[in-house]
Amino acid sequence: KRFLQMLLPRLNRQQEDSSDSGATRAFSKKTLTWRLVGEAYSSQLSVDEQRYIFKLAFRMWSEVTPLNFQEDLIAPGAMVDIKLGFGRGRHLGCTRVFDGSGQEFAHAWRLGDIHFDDDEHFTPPTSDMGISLLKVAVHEIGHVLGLPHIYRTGSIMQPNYIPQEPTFELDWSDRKAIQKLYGSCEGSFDIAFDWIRKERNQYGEVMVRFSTYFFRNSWYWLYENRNNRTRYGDPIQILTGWHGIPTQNIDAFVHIWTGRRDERYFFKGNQYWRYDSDKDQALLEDDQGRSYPRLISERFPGIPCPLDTAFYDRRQQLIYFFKESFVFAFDVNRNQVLNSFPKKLTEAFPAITPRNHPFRNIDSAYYSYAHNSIFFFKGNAYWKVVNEKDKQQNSWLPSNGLFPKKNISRKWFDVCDVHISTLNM
Amino acid sequence: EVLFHSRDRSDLELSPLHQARPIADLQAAQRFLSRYGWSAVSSARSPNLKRTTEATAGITLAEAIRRFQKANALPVSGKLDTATLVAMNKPRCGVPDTQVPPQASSSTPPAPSTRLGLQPRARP
Repeated sequence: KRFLQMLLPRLNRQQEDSSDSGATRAFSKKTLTWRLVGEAYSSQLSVDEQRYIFKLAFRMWSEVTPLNFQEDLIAPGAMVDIKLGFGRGRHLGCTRVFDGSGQEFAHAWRLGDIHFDDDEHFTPPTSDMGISLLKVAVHEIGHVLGLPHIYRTGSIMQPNYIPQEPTFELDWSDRKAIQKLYGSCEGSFDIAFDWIRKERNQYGEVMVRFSTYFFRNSWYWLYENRNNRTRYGDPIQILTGWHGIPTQNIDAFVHIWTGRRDERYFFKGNQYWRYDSDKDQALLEDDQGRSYPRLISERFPGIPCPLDTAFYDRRQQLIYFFKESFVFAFDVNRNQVLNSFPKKLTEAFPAITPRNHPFRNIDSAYYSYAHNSIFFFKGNAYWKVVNEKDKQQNSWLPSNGLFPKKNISRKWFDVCDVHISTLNM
Repeated sequence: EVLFHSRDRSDLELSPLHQARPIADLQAAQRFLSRYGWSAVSSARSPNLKRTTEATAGITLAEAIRRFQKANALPVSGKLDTATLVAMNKPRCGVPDTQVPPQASSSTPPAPSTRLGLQPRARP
């Protein structure tokens, strides 16, 4: 079997060399399977612990690449992309003998086999003793994916084991190194929004804080603008982080925020839910005792559904609702659509560069507090709406004009899916 | 099959038999440098193990030691000094060290300057 493996490289393997760094892309397909080999369990950790640690290690790579990893306990061994196992001294038919406790603790083979020296004292992530199996596994998986050793403080691919640092995560440079081989993560979002919270600091002053969220299907990410990455460990299930709202494919989110009002609404299909920020759950009923979800048409007369997206303009106190190639401006005080609407998207938000425009069916209209701008997302691209600062610098710019499109993944980095089986860890 | 008897796992302590032999002399160092690719002529080497034999030593031991010292930010003497031996004995991955990629690491882009922001740290 091993001889055949060497002679007949698996169809999905690919030996694309990548410039001078010694890194070579090893796989061409997006979903890779792995398995902890049955006859090669470690004697130091329970099998479930070992499998959980490897599952997390693969997830950590999945969180920063377009790759997904799935444990496969059924397929014939030769069809499993990455096989892991523990052994001592001469092990698993491997030509590279382990040396006992100390020095060499693991190695990875080009064809996707990873061996761990069971003479080493491997420990789970919760321990600060011995050698972290998670850290070694992430390192060896990096090799199997095509990364060489990298002599850079902070890199997971350093050849020597670095005892547990405060946070063990893949840093910016390691992410760019692997993305040079496999590309960056792309994909459309259902909604993107900044969640506002009001808090009091130690002096009793009211502080306004925001967090950025991206939703897709049944999961979401919190995006840390100042760190140029998502929160470690995301994405997670909507079900886990939000209570009482639809658990997938939400159409729109709107936060009506004025001096007197603070109302947050989620829209899906022909219904909407109001969310209580303090209690962190959807309200069960409105002020008149009518239960949520309620019909969009009742609360927002004249607004079609299902919606593509929506956003609230605090300055004008208008909600802009989007559906196909039309946009509706809804006055929250008079509770009605402005007379001059609906308008064509191209009319209300004209392209600055001719024909560089989403035209219809935008995925999300997102006001970003980090960038003080509105962005229209569609597929992998975004269009930035002209804001006041742009107008001051270039008075010729049309109001609400759209700058030419750019790539979402070049502004919001490493927003990556993980395999559905690893969504809940 | 390795059996363990003590409830407090004290027998998990590895018997000396399984200890890796420390690298303490020139011969052991030469084996180390060869095993991890420092003695090989710098050709395009794979980021993980290949099943073909490595290119045989084409450079002097001193040169191999210098390369290893440079990559590990040690004083580059070409001699097997204590610091170099310590570095060689550190726990490490068994994959050879391919040519040292250029140090230039892709710099992080400037983050948006807005002060507002709630940035939780740890992985939930």
